[in-house]
Amino acid sequence: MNIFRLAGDMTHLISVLVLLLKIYATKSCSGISLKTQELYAIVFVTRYLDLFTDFISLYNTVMKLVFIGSSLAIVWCMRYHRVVRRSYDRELDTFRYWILLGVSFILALVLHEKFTLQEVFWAFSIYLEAVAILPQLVLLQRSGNVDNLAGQYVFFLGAYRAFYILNWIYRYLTEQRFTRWISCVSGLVQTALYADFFYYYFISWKNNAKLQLPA
Amino acid sequence: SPVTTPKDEL
Repeated sequence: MNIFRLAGDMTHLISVLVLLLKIYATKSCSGISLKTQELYAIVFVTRYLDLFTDFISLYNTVMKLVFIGSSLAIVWCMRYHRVVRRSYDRELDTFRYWILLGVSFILALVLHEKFTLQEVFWAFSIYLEAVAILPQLVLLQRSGNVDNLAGQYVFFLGAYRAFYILNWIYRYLTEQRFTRWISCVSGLVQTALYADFFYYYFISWKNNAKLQLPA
Repeated sequence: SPVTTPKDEL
């Protein structure tokens, strides 16, 4: 464990807590893409298949349970909670995410570390995570001004993967034979997708204005 | 087959 990865995990945890806070406190999920939340639930379930077979550390196991539990709780809330579900922007959240699922799965069948169920699903979850934010970014674009909690959620989510890139650089420099090309390349793509959002987020923060994304 | 890196990251 290094400081970059710890910072990344904590930032990721904050992004999930910000989202849970927004939904729980305001009993509203306006501006939040259910499709992105569902993709993230799939990312965590397919990535942590080794939850009960490989014990890395208590921290690792607890964090995996937190991420799986919170992502499923958010999806449940947005779909079935009688108050929250009414504020879901159903007509704006129309990204055809089957494409993302299909492409990621085909890519995982072709590019993986080992052709085993666990490794193929792990690669699938890495590829899917890189594009899982797209429905959310499209929804932010369509709903124009984002309320600041939705913007903060995306900001922390983008920052966490940027920290992980520093972590991979650090591990590559300090550990022999550290190779994680699938994660690195996918992480770079993921962070690049956030780049334009970061730019507009920074501008709005600097001008102390509400976030304006180009329509 | 290439060694699979231990999945010690989240």
